[in-house]
This record gives sequence, structure tokens and C-alpha cells, in this order.
Amino acid sequence: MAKVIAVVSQKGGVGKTTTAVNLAASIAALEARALVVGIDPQCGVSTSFGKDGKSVSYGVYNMIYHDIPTTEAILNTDIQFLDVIVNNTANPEEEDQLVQALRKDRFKLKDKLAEIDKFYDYILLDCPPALNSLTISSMIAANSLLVPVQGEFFSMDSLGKLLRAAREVAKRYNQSLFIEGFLLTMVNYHTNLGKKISENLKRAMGDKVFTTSIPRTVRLAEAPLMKKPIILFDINSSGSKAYLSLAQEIMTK
Amino acid sequence: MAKVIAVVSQKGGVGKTTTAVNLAASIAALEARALVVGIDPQCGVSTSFGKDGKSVSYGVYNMIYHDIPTTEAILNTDIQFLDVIVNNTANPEEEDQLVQALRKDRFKLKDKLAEIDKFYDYILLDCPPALNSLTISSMIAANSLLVPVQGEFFSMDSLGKLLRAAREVAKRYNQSLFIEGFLLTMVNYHTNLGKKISENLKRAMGDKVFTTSIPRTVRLAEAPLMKKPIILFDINSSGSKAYLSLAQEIMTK
Ligand SMILES: Nc1ncnc2c1ncn2[C@@H]1O[C@H](COP(=O)(O)OP(=O)(O)OP(=O)(O)O)[C@@H](O)[C@H]1O
Ligand SMILES: Nc1ncnc2c1ncn2[C@@H]1O[C@H](COP(=O)(O)OP(=O)(O)OP(=O)(O)O)[C@@H](O)[C@H]1O
Ligand SMILES: [Mg+2]
Ligand SMILES: [Mg+2]
Repeated sequence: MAKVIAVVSQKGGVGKTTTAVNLAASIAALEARALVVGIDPQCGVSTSFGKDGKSVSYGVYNMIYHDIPTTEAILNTDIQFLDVIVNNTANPEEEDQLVQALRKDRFKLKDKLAEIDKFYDYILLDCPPALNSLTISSMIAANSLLVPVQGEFFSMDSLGKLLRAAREVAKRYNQSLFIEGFLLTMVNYHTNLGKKISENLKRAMGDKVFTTSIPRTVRLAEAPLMKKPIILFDINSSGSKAYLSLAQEIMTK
Repeated sequence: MAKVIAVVSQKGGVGKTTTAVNLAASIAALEARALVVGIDPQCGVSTSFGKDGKSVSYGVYNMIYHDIPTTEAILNTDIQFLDVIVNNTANPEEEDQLVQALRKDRFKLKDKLAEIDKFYDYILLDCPPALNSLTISSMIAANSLLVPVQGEFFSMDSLGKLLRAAREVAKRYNQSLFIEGFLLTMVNYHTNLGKKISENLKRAMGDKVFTTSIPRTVRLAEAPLMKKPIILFDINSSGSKAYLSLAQEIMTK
């Protein structure tokens, strides 16, 4: 029985894709079986592994809209114990079809993941920057939510909107949904802003804030260009160490 | 007759809101009348001016969904010549209503802005990180598109998707739509990554890349916390100088 964690935030550019990909890679490095699924049509997950979303024969689009068996959408990666399903929607029309299909059947994604959950220990869902039906379906399919918070800007207003939407999903569709934790990303430990944001978040969310935080490091900004997770090209970097420590924190809970 | 510029990118966190707000403020500082409109339901524009999207009586939601006169949604700011219309959608249901209304009448936003375009020289539209009906309606209402490209990651794939969607809009709804330019944001001039991205973008897009680029500076990350555009709290910062130079570049074209 896999643990399904949805990485969510309606705020753009906070590190959702970077976290889903590098956390999954770190979990696999610690010898648990991990799958990362690109729910976001922007193809962040496929870029992170150097696969072109449009050239892949099967992916999230076919799994949901054409209902192909989920196993056919799974791709292996260069990391043992790590597989990936990319989002291969090719244009705005296909994206609309995907959104409509999930609006019609809210449990579609949950059912499709249930087909393969016995093969994995962890399944990570990389969500788009919106509280739309792609994100809501992911919240319905998930056991828990991991919420990245950028270490440079923190809006209680936007976290409030996210938590209200999560409570609504839990009430109507998924009683056991809980918050895995809030993850501070792109933290600059030397500025006052970094310290202030971290204090504000801890005051607001208490022990739901992960002990591990992710530093801002150009090595993580470069990772998509290297087309692989950071642990594959710079295991000694502060980014790799942070995501490995996050994986341990989650796996030993 | 105002010039309407839509600030678009389906990639999250590239500096759309920061650019719409600070470019509008810089245009106003150069004594032209500017209006910035928060098309993105995430309320980035309202946060940037310290207004709580939900507590404002009229905004984009009422303007589009209830068809109130556009003049009623306009708010003044602390900067002479700069006004704002915030996005006051309060929850996912209202967001769905806004999206459905724009899907039904693609020209709705264009028509609503035409009610007030004689009062402004420039109108800037802050778009959400998606190629959905909010962004498409903005492309239909706009004279031109300003595309921020983060100086740390550049995907020709995702720019390609954006340009294809813009060409589609121009063909079907708005023949005169053109690219105002590509703006490099959050540039770190000292790393190889910064130099490489800037070269890649200039090679791909030629003279459509603005001469001005925006440096990564913590003062711009702090601006939303200060609840005002950067020129109001730190006119000498590199962020202010960059956005003033961008305003000049656009106004003297
Ligand atoms: N810790 C970090 N240090 C430096 N750069 C980072 C870090 N984490 C992410 N980045 C960079 O910041 C940008 C945004 O990250 P990412 O794409 O993971 O965010 P996202 O939340 O998935 O964005 P979107 O909302 O578009 O889906 C990317 O260019 C990425 O490489
Ligand atoms: N030049 C800059 N230097 C440092 N930080 C910046 C810069 N520009 C923007 N930021 C910060 O980066 C984050 C993302 O910027 P912004 O919100 O403007 O992006 P966006 O594209 O509008 O995001 P979204 O996709 O969520 O709408 C914000 O925290 C902002 O304060
Ligand atoms: Mg992403
Ligand atoms: Mg924005």
C-alpha cells in the first residue's frame, strides 16, 4: 500500500516540482520504491528527467482521458527504485479535456493510482499552481499534503485559501486527508527576510513545519538543465543533503 | 486610447506580478497614467498594494460576473497617476464562475476595459500561471504581450507552448496582437547559469528581448511585505532602477 503525498500550492514558482522530483529521488536513494506523477500540464516533471512531454507515447493525459492501464504510462529513470509518469498533454484543448474529465469524475485519479499502488512505497503528485480540478483530484487521491512555502514571501492569506480548500475536500471526499507538513524552500539564511519568514511560519503552523528546510542554491536552479535530480549530479551540494534529510524525516515519522 | 499589455507566462513564480505592479508604478512615476488589473485570482496585485482582495467591495469578479461598470472597480493608490483593479474572487466556486463567464464570452474582458481606456495611457494585466480562459481573454483584450523569463531556468518548450497559444489567439480573435518583448527577471549576473540563460534567450528571440533585465534582489522579494511598489520604499535599489529603465524602454518605442 503506497503512501500518496500531493505537493500543492496555488502560488507559482515556490518549488513544487523541484520538491516532488528531488524528494522522490531521495526516497529511492534510501531504498524505498518511489513514483513521481506530473499532474501539472506544464511538464515540469518531464523536463526534470530530460523527457519531452509531447514525445512520450503514454502519460497522465491517456491514463485519465483515454483510461489506458496505469502501468502503461509508467517510465523507468536512471535511478533504481524511482519511476515517473509524465504529463503529456500537448495543447490547451487536451488540457481542457483532462480538466473536464476530472471535473466529471472526482475519484478518477485516485482509482487510476490504486491500480499500481502495490508496486510503490511512496507516490508523489506534482500539482499545478492553482486550486483547480487537477489539484482537487490530487487532494482526493492523496493520503497527505506537502506544502512548499518560499522562504522569501509568506502570505497567510494564500495559505488560508489552500487550507480551506483542503478542509472542504476532506469533508466531502477524503476524511483521512492530513497535512504532511510545510516545507520552507529557497531559504536565504543570511538575510533578515529569511529569518522573519521562518519565524512567521513556525508561529502560524507550529510543529507542522518540517525541521528540514531547503536552502536557495543555484545548483537546484540548474537541475532542470542537467535533466536529472540533484543527487545524481552533485550529491555533496546543500540541495542534495536537504532533500535527503527531508526524505528521512518523512520516512521515519 | 490606452495601450493594453498582458504580462503572461504559464510558468509559475517568474515575476509576472512583480513586473506588472512595478512597471505600472514606474510608468506613473514618469507621469503617464497607468492602471494595473489583477486577472490572476491569487490576489498578487492586491497583496502588492496592501489591500485584502476579499474585503474590497468591487473588483474583477464583479466587473466580469455581475457586469458592474468598470469605473466602480477602480481603486486609487498612493502613487499619483496609478490606479488598480484587484481580483476579489473569494473562493474556488467564484473562480469557476469567473472562468465560465470568460469561456462563454471571450471578448468580455476586452469590452469591460474599453469602458475606461480613455482615462489611461497604459493598462497592465497580471495573468495567472496557466494558459486558461483568464489568460486567453487577456490576450484577446491586449495590444501586446510582455513575457517574463526567469534568469535561472529557460525552457524553449514552455515558451513554444505560450507562443503557439498567442498565435492561435491572434489568428482567431485579435489580428494586431504582437510580442512587446521578453524580459529576463531574477538574473544573477555573477553565475554561469545567468550568462548562459541570457545568451540562449537572445539567440532564440533576437531583438524581442528587452535591453533591460531585472536583477535578483532581496528588495524585490520584500516588496509584497512592504505592501507597496519598490519605487515607493527604495528608489535607489537596483530593482527600482531596472523597472524605471524598462518603463522608459517601452514608452519610447
Ligand atoms: N532551493 C532552490 N534554490 C534555487 N532555485 C530553486 C530552488 N528550488 C527551486 N528552484 C528554482 O526555482 C524555479 C521554480 O521552482 P519549481 O519549478 O520547482 O517551482 P513550482 O512551484 O513547481 O513552479 P510552478 O508553479 O510553475 O509549478 C525553478 O527555476 C527552479 O529550478
Ligand atoms: N527580481 C527579483 N528578485 C528577487 N525576488 C523576486 C524578483 N522578482 C520577483 N521576486 C520574488 O519572487 C516571487 C515570485 O514573483 P511573482 O509573484 O512576481 O511571480 P509570478 O510569476 O507573478 O508568480 P505566479 O505564477 O504565482 O503568479 C515573489 O516572492 C517575488 O517577491
Ligand atoms: Mg511546478
Ligand atoms: Mg503572479
